[in-house]
Amino acid sequence: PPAPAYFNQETLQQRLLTLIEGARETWTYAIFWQSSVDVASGVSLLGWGDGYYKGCEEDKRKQKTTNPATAAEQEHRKRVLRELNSLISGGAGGSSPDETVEEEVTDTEWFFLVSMTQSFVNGAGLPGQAFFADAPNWIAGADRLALAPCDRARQARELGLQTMVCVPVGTGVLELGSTDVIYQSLELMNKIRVLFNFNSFEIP
Amino acid sequence: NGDLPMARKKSLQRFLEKRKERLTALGPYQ
Repeated sequence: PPAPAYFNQETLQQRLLTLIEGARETWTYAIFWQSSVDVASGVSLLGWGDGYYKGCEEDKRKQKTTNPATAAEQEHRKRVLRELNSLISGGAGGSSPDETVEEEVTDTEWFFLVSMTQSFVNGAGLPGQAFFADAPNWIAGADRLALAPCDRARQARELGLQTMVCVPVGTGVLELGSTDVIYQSLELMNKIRVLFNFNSFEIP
Repeated sequence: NGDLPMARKKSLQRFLEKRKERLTALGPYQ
């Protein structure tokens, strides 16, 4: 029998892409945090399920003018990216050298990459809070992000994001982020509920 | 440590491929 749809990363990726690319608003990324329980400790955990990064063509220019990362920070990001690239390509560097690894890593790219290493235990963090309360959390505006009781939200703000949304869906939480201020939209919430109906094998 | 969980590895692979496409389309960085 086919595996449940939520275990299939291809359909998950397709849902994230459909949501972001089809949205009226400009979202920078979407992440699905998958819930699980550690059998040994009984700890409930939200970990990386999958993510889709859209970014923005103007990210670089925006970053250069408003929030230039220091040279040392850029070097650190490039080094990490080089190592990850080498890990993915098996260290052989592929058939042709990838010069884009040497390009500046924007703040939002870095935020997305760092997200892959994160997890939230027992309702901690913005995704964890949304999951345990079973209620969406929509934070629009840098000032509100700065006040959120969550390190991730504050880091998001420091890296240029202005809106973060966490919506519990099925076996996890869908998180959206944008460098724009985007206010809550019923249309988007409905779209999320339809797209992330995990009882459906079909992508609507 | 060189051993990424599969979900993260796939996500990372997609991210790097898409980044390459995006940057190649934008042309050399000024």
